[in-house]
Amino acid sequence: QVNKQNKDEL
Amino acid sequence: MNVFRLSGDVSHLLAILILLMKIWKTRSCAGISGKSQILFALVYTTRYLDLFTSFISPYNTAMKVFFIASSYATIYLIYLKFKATYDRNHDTFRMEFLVLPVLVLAFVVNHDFTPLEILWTFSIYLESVAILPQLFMVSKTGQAETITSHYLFALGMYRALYIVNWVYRYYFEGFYDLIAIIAGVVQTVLYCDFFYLYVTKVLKGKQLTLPA
Repeated sequence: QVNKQNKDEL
Repeated sequence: MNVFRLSGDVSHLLAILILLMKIWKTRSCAGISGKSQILFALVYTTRYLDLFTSFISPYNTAMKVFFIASSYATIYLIYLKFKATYDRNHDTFRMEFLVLPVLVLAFVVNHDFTPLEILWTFSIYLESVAILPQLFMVSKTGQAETITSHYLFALGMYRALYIVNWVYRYYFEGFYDLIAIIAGVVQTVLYCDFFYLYVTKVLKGKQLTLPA
């Protein structure tokens, strides 16, 4: 699963 | 949110507070690289543009706003308020040597070729090397004040803790982001030499000095 929308990290 | 991620954020927050407090209490930014601080401001500005496009949580928003605001406050303290104490002769690392290659890389290796995504990628890559002017300055002068060592340790630990967080997320959530992971590992590796000196010298009550 590649991250694109999951930018919850800082 | 897991305990490693939270510890990483706390460590990051602590690093910034230590730096601001050091400058404010001693009325001096001696030994601090203004260039690293400019790069960090660029990192936060380009990464947190999503403040305008997506809301995640009050915690997330508050931290982002704090990181952006504190980075500009630090620049203000170094280049304006306490500029007489800024050690510019030792802060000679060329920022363009970092910014330009990182910009090219962000255009080439990213998750998605859109403006926000490229800026986010640029910021991740830039953060991994943004501390180099500061480390270069320490190696040039051969020493660092103890409070500056604490700052560097907390700042280095932040990404190291994020790596543990990524391992955790991979196993328990099946989630991973290769761009963040690789950049985070590079970032942490750059601190290794410093971590060694910190543990062997600063934690034993000595000032951080480099062998001649």
